[in-house]
Amino acid sequence: QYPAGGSSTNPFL
Amino acid sequence: MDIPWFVKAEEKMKFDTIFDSLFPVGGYLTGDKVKPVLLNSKLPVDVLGRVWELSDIDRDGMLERDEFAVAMYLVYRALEGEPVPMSLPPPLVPPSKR
Repeated sequence: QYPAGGSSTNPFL
Repeated sequence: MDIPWFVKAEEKMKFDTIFDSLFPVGGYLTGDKVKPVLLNSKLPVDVLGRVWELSDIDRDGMLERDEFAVAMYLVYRALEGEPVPMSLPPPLVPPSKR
């Protein structure tokens, strides 16, 4: 589910 | 497939009211507007991160009205003790996104 390399669009990550 | 949306009409109205109170720009709320609202739920940040992953269906870093309703739905269910799913069940995908 998570995009590779983390999600820069997710304000909680 | 015409599955009814999990978000019922009266709940959607409540979520729409919250959505509009946050001053959406062009029909979208950015992450920095939604974040404090979700943090208000006092749910753990990792749970809220998953809520965001599931509700930002097009992954543009913003939530439009229906995506926001999904986020709020998941937060309310989590507050009632239901676990946040790892992936979005089909009946929770807004009809506009199928």
